Amino acid sequence: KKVQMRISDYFKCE
Amino acid sequence: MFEAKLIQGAILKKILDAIKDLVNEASWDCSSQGMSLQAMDTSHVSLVAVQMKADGFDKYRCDRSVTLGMNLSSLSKILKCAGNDDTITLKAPDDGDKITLVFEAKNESETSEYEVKLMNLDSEYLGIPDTPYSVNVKMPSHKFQRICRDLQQIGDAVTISCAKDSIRFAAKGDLGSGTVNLCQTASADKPEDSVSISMQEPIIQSFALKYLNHFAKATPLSPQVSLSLSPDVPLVVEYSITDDDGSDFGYIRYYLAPKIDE
Repeated sequence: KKVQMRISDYFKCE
Repeated sequence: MFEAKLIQGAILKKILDAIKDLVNEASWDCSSQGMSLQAMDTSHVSLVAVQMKADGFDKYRCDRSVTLGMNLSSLSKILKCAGNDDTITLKAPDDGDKITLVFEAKNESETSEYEVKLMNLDSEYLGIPDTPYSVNVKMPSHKFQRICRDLQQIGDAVTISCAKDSIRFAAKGDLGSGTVNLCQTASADKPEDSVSISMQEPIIQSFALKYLNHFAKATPLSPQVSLSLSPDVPLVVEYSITDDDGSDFGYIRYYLAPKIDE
């Protein structure tokens, strides 16, 4: 079973 | 005062077609460098970044940087009123609450003018690390579109794997499975039909096809698409934007977070 990651798990707010 | 004129207005129409179904509202950041936009989709799984360079416009004036927040489906509706051969001019006064779009038909005396309301949006700007990727693939954009559309018939996710000189797209579902394998092409007779693969290390990652099919709406902008992958980071799908003369105008980059094993 795979889970969908979010973009904010990788890129942080500037 | 901000004013940007694009003789090939169709480029702007295609850019909106490529982002309007993914992002509802976004801000265009306009500076002397050009126009750019960065926005996440509503579920925060993907990110789109657009850049249009100032020197790609036929006329560009930006006295001071402005942020033009707008509803992209409204902008897209207005742009549908422009013909494919129309020149499009965007105008915004420094402290206005709307943007004006002027469409001029070629060799005709007809001009039309529309206004779109601007919005104040709380935009979060994400920092995208500039890192090298394990795999870079360039392939015909229509081929990528076709693969994503076909595999969505089979399953919700595609597993992309790359080893040696080939890239493999695979999907599984209740009805069965499907795989498309693409090998690097030797000849460069027609660069737009070529597949080129540069790999530092083998990779295997899964992504939701729903988003890739959204990204493929940028296909009319470019004959080639570039895919960049590294383990455990978002996939980058890039379409470069060129005008009819082949000059570089900017890009649309989509970033998609992977699906990982629980």
